[in-house]
Amino acid sequence: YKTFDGDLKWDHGDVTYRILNYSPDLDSSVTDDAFARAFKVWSDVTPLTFTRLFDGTADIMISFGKKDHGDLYPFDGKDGLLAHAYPPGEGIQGDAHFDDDEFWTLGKGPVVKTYYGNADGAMCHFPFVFGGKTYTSCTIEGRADKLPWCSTTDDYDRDGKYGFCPSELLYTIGGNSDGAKCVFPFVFLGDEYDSCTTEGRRDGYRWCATTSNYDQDKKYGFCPNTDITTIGGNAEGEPCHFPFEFLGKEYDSCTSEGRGDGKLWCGTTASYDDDKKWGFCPDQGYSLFLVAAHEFGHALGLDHSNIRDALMYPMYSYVEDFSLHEDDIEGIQYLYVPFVLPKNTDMCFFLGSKTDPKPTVPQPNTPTTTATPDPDVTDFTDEPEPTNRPATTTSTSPLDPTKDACKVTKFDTITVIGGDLYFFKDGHFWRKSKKGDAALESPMLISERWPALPAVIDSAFEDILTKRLYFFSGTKFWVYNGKNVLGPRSIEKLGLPDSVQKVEGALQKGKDKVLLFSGENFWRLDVKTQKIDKGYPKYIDVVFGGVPIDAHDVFLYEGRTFFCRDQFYWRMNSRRQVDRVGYVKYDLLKC
Amino acid sequence: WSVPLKSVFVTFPGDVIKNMSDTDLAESYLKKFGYMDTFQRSGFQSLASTSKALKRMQRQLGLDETGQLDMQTLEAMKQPRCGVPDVAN
Repeated sequence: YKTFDGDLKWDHGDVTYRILNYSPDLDSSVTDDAFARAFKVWSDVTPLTFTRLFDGTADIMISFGKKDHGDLYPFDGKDGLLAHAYPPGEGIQGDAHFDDDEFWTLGKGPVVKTYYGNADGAMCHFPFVFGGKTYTSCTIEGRADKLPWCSTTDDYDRDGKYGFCPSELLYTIGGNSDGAKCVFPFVFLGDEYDSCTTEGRRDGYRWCATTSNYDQDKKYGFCPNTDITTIGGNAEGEPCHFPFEFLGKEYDSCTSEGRGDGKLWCGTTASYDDDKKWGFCPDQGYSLFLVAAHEFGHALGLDHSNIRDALMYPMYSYVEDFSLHEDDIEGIQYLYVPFVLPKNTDMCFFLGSKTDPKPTVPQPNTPTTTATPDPDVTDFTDEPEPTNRPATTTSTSPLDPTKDACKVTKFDTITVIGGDLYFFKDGHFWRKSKKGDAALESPMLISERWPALPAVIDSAFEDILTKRLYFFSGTKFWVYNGKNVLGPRSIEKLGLPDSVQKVEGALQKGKDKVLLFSGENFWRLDVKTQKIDKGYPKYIDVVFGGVPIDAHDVFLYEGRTFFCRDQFYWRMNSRRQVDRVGYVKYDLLKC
Repeated sequence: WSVPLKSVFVTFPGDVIKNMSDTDLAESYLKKFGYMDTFQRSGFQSLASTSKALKRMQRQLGLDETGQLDMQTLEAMKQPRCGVPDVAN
């Protein structure tokens, strides 16, 4: 999973949403239910709650729109882009927009709720039998008033259950007429209209007057789509006309002829060649529930995942029995579930920590005691026996004061331990206290402070929760917990590929994740499970734009990320903007 | 009788999606979803090419990283999807 730059998220758990308008494709109750279920997907795995508002400003404002719909990201007609949403924040942030040039369904074709009739508003059942004939869509057969209807069971002849299908002859959506039906013909700007029209609107929505004269009464509403309404095109949702003529040939069904994209279309008059009126044919449509659940993931702070089965994967695919993928759960819980330290965590990783070694005379690089393996311990059992190497109990004694950090042009690694900066080079390290004016301490020997480590350290980090120190050198790593050490272990055990020859930087991300850098890639390590997360590696410059891709030290210091190359650093703020490029020597070492 | 049917593509009035060449489609896709912008904003890449952008896109979408506009990549670009860019700008 991926979160947005700076881990954007809501600062409150009671998130509000408001549905600003509805698609003509679905009954409002079906839409309301789809959105409610989409929010439940996330509230089921977090402490978040979602409350619907009916007026005012909500955190998540939901709307349907077509093409240019008021932000900088226009939709593109049928198919292609389905929807988009903004990460949490004020204004447009957090809002979700759905492309109303799509055919919105629940993923398996038209969802047609009935009105009136004798089926209590049940959904149409397609196909159904009427008069011995099978119907796959609403029909006006059998009715003199031309109102489309359907059976709500598979056999009307047997069950007699029916209702009327959405139609502008029954009701309108939105507008200012409280759902009144269209009145045909009606007058608009002096012209007479016999059907719904998009005239007078830039957004492409079909509307009608609900009195005989719009110019006079100004009463209107939007026309619902039906399962025989065409989508997109230029026929304002008129149904297909079969047969229709196209390039001199007659068609009795929808065709993809004439199009390079394979989409099915039809003429809405007897001759496309003469009238040029057309629209796309209704298909399975897109599940509003699935797309909404994905978009709400964005609205809560999740970016796209590269796990194909995850909900946050950018492409749409229909799944019948949806359940949230582990990757999505981890992502949303990373943002919203307070971290709870697992029971006995402190004892899990370090055999040595279970014993309380008596202080001994320090013998650098010579193990003095060995811990007894504990049967309860399950981690780190596949490598050389962990050793318990007591380090000096007092601070490390300064060595050669002539070794001048200010003359080092390239450190092996730079890291932050206990808030202080540590600079490592060729068996020595320097500490620069977080207190701004404190002088750089004289160089000290790595072997004295951390006897198990080699002279060259490629990377290091302190786990902020457990205060354990992780050191990387070549393809090995060591973990220090106070005086106790575990390692060396192979970095392959963490899940890094064998092509990684060294880890060049480590960046704490959240409480239990650390990004490990090597070459132009980085991986995310779950410190708790000691495994690399799925979906990695990623390219450094895709996520961290504007920094050298050959940085050899990466670390987090005072809330900012530093990428070092030679004597220079690139500093990046929490919004991942490079806000300073400077010298390690002057700005960090204060030489 | 064995002459293959010759498809005639027409421009449908009001159609938002025009018939695009594969290359145009790829370029538009890579730009729209952030894969191309990455190159423009950073001065450190030496291989600032469509091929590398394609590789990144292929990695993100779990495709074979060929760096080529192959069939599977082209098909992926034609799939319905979310409009949020894959690579943050």
